[in-house]
Amino acid sequence: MFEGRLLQGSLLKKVLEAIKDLVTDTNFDCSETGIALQAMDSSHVALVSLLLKDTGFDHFRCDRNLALGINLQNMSKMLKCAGNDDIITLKAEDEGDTITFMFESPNQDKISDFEMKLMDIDSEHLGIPDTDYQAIVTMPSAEFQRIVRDLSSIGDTAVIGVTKEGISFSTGGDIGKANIVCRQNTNVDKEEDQTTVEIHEPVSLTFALRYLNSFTKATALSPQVTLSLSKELPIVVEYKIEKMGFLRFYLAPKIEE
Amino acid sequence: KTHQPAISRFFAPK
Repeated sequence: MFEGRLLQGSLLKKVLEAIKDLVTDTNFDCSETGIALQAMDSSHVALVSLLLKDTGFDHFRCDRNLALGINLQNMSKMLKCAGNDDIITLKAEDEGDTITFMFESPNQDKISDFEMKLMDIDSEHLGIPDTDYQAIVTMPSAEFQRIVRDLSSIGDTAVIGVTKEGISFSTGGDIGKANIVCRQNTNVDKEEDQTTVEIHEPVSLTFALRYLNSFTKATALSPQVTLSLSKELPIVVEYKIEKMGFLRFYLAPKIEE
Repeated sequence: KTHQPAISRFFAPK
């Protein structure tokens, strides 16, 4: 059987909120090392990769590898019934066709069990090679969210450029143009307000803002976001999940015809 | 003109 008890249940709620509009159905791959998920969006342009390590759970048991086929809208409905401070336990039998979500209130005076039907999903996993990216930028996640939202009101695509000076976001549309530059900034008081740039080579790529906007629904998971870019490769937008792992989004760049 | 390729163009199936 599989069982995972997560003291900070709100993390799972946030993960679902971040991906439920991008991906419809997906397998949660459970093994003794944790829970992993990889799924493409319906237009096959973006890829989501989630890792929740066993060590981040208060209790974790997985007797044999399970692929739990889940409709994310339905799981989101179930998790919305958990309080933000609740402890959430996931349970599934090896041969079962349901998953149980147990919610415990912080002072243990309310225990709720929600059972959700699983589905059979044929999933194709893509191999993501280890890449030495040309540029890696870490910046406040709320800042990235704001920039992407602001640019979306002006254009459909953004050019993201990284030089040793910083990262720039540019767009254009019927009403005009916009260009935002965030400079490397390591002198701020709080580490989470820093913008850092690691660069091997300047890089500039074009992306659809609609997807970048969707990725920023993960902002609540982490105060910082890491953007990794290389010429003619998908951008990686990574939100680290404290003590547990990460939620990564990959987006294919637009290419000149 | 830009074209939006699929993600599978960059990452092969396992």
